[in-house]
Amino acid sequence: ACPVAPSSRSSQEVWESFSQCFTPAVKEVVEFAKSIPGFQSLEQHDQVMLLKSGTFQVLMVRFCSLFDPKERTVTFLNGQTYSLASLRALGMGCLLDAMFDFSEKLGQLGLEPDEMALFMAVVLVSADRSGIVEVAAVEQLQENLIKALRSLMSHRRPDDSTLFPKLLLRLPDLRTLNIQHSDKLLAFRID
Amino acid sequence: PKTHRVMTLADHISHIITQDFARNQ
Repeated sequence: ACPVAPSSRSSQEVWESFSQCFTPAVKEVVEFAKSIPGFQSLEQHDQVMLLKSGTFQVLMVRFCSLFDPKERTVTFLNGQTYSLASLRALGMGCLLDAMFDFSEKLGQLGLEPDEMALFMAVVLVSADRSGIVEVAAVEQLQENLIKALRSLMSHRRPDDSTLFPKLLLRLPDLRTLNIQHSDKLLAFRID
Repeated sequence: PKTHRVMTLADHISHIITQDFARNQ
């Protein structure tokens, strides 16, 4: 639920409320990560590193459901719908364009909620490895999660062997989104 | 008084994660 400002509020206030909306969303990703079987048996340092490099990408997957690529609108959890044009005024134009494209491609795969959740777990443990201490343990967890996702999807759609590879092709898209945007968007933190 | 700090979203995310793990130590 991230209400974007009515015109009466300054852009700083808009950014403040947007940044504050991010905090609960990030905390939810941390709780989600802790629920991934095997994640908490990783070194705590590695858990933190994966979260730091993967949370933005997981959020991008989660936010996809807010985007309507056909109508080019975003509907926040509080029900407020905004057109791409009105959101562009906040200066997030290029991220929004990228998000619309990404959510269109992901949406076309028609994943079930449990497949989407398993995909987000794969996204998190596939995040950047720099700074990871026990790479082998992370790689093993990633392999297990990919195996689980593949068997869930092939069990459900035995005659469609293209869907899983198409899904994995979204991982590089997410990495690009992360590289292009997570260190550009500014946030305000109030201490 | 409220002090505002401007940072990248990546740093904002890192800060929240660090705080969460520190709190659950």
